[in-house]
Amino acid sequence: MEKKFKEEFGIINKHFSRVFAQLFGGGRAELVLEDPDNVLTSGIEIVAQPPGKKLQSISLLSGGEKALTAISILFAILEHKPAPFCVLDEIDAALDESNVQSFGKYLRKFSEKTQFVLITHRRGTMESSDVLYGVAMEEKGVSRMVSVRLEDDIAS
Amino acid sequence: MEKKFKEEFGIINKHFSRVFAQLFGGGRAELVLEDPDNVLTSGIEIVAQPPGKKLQSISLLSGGEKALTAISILFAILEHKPAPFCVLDEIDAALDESNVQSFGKYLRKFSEKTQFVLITHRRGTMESSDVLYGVAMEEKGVSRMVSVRLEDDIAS
Amino acid sequence: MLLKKLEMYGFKSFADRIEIEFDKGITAIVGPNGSGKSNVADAIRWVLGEQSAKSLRGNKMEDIIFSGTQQRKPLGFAEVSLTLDNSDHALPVDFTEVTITRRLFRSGESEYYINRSSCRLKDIVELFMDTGVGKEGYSIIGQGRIEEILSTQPENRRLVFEEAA
Amino acid sequence: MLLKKLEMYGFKSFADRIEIEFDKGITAIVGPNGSGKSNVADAIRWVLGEQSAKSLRGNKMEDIIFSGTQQRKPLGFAEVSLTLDNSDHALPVDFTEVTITRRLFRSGESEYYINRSSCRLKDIVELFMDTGVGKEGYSIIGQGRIEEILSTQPENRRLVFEEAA
Ligand SMILES: Nc1ncnc2c1ncn2[C@@H]1O[C@H](COP(=O)(O)OP(=O)(O)OP(=O)(O)O)[C@@H](O)[C@H]1O
Ligand SMILES: Nc1ncnc2c1ncn2[C@@H]1O[C@H](COP(=O)(O)OP(=O)(O)OP(=O)(O)O)[C@@H](O)[C@H]1O
Ligand SMILES: [Mg+2]
Ligand SMILES: [Mg+2]
Repeated sequence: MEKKFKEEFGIINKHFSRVFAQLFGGGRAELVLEDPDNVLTSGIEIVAQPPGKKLQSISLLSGGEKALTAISILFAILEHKPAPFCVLDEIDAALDESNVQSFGKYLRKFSEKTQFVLITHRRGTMESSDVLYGVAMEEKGVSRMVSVRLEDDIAS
Repeated sequence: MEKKFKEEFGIINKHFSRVFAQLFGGGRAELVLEDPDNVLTSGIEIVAQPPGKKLQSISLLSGGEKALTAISILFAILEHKPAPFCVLDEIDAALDESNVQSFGKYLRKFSEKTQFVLITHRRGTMESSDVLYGVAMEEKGVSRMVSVRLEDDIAS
Repeated sequence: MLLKKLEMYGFKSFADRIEIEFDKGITAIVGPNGSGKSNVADAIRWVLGEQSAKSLRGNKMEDIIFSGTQQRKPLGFAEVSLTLDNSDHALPVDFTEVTITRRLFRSGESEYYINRSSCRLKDIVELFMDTGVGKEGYSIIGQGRIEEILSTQPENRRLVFEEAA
Repeated sequence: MLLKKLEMYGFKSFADRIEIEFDKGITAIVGPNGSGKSNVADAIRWVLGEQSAKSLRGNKMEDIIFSGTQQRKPLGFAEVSLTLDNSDHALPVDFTEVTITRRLFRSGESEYYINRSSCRLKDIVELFMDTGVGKEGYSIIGQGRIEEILSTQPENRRLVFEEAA
């Protein structure tokens, strides 16, 4: 039981370090058991160091850095326990253009084995997608689906 | 005491309804005292109805609609109790392009009597500003100020 | 398992019958603030068996039924159907295509179907258990919720990993 | 009252001395994720007398001193100065230009100045009382904090209005 948790924890940790470095273009991150002797009741600390920066508490990271770190953990969990499909609602909101590109690149690779439905306002994320569906409310309060193309004024 | 609160509440409420209708291009909103007989201990309910939609709990509003409603309340409070300057960090993050434009238009009018420092990633907000300052980290982990122009690849 | 099609009628702002087809790969849903994008995610969550109105941004479950506009009357029920490709039999049934349907009436009555056979909510929930979809796992991340993965409570974080591990 | 200039040295990621001049109207601060934009807002909050490390995203106040990078050593103190145009005498002092300075050393020692005269933190806080700036009022909204104005707790919302009213 404890042994199993430690193994799984180790695997997710490896994925997290790898995905973080990939999304951040370097740097390092890991999950640390606060109480290694009591694995089943221990809290988990997140340690994240963007490239070139010094290791600090994640509370000091910027909004975009925190979002990208959370995305790295999400993908680490999905690497270990794959879901057949994934619905992500605006998880790219805090990312700058460059991070949106890294995120999109990673998603494209991941989408070989997982189907994604992404709700987004970001042009970069739209460009990384295979299909675009538009939701419109031409009649106020009533949603309908419309066809959209990337050239339309739909992205920020 | 109670009389003063009721007066001030009424004034902020007027501002809120007006600003909401301006930012949303219509619709209505108001603040409601949950317990009008015990004004000093009563909670305050926010009622918001975007144009054409039906009045519902604000929890059902979309992310962008909630943000714009919160921005309307902020401006209502600032109309009533002006601050000489205001520092706003990415409060436009959830707004779509059209709402970013409305927000920018409102800010420009407001900036006649209030100085604003806006942190933003949004092109529309940058276009509404008088001056742009860039922050860069060419040396990793060390911030410095750089000059930027709207043509640079800085906006989403 | 793959998503094939989502059909909605009377679910939140989808007053008229709507159909969305999904392909392999990445589908992006775009549109202005308040147009209904997150409502699509809510519909998927709901048809998979979500029982908490709060998780669907409502106060009571009835809030997910189209409540009308200044031009239209409210509807009397909401219905969502999700069709999945089950060729890999990730869902423990013989069908290679599975359609789950959930209906809620204003009276509070609910109906559930798996491939048009009436069933209970727990049958739908159990169908998806161990597939990585639904309440367990990280397959649906709602708007503004991504940072919760970094939750400052180490205890909460532990639960996160217990679900994943 | 108008902001004229912000000077920082050793504050968070601003390891080298930095100066930002402000004009009337709207100034936008832009840049990539993690470049230091929110740190500028934190510096303004801090020099105005913020005492909660948590409000500055730190665990202890020492966290606001430049902690070094892989190439640079940490610094021994942080200093922020804010210069304001006080022609309207919104700040209750005779000066038409007011510069407030705050310094924090790793030892935990703090220094405060108003126009180069040493003072206490409470002098700075009292200077801004009733001006609509600082802890009271809504002049500084942090990243991710705008939705809190809609706080689901009617009781919390009351406090919001008591401050505003
Ligand atoms: N039961 C209902 N009946 C009618 N309309 C509803 C119902 N529930 C929610 N809505 C409406 O749906 C809209 C919200 O849609 P949704 O959250 O999907 O927007 P969105 O496209 O995700 O926008 P954003 O980009 O701002 O996140 C709101 O305007 C809300 O009033
Ligand atoms: N005491 C410190 N010493 C050195 N660096 C620090 C210190 N405190 C914070 N930082 C760094 O400052 C960076 C965060 O800066 P900031 O929050 O201002 O970014 P930002 O430009 O607002 O980004 P975003 O667009 O993602 O919100 C982090 O990388 C963090 O590690
Ligand atoms: Mg949404
Ligand atoms: Mg920031």
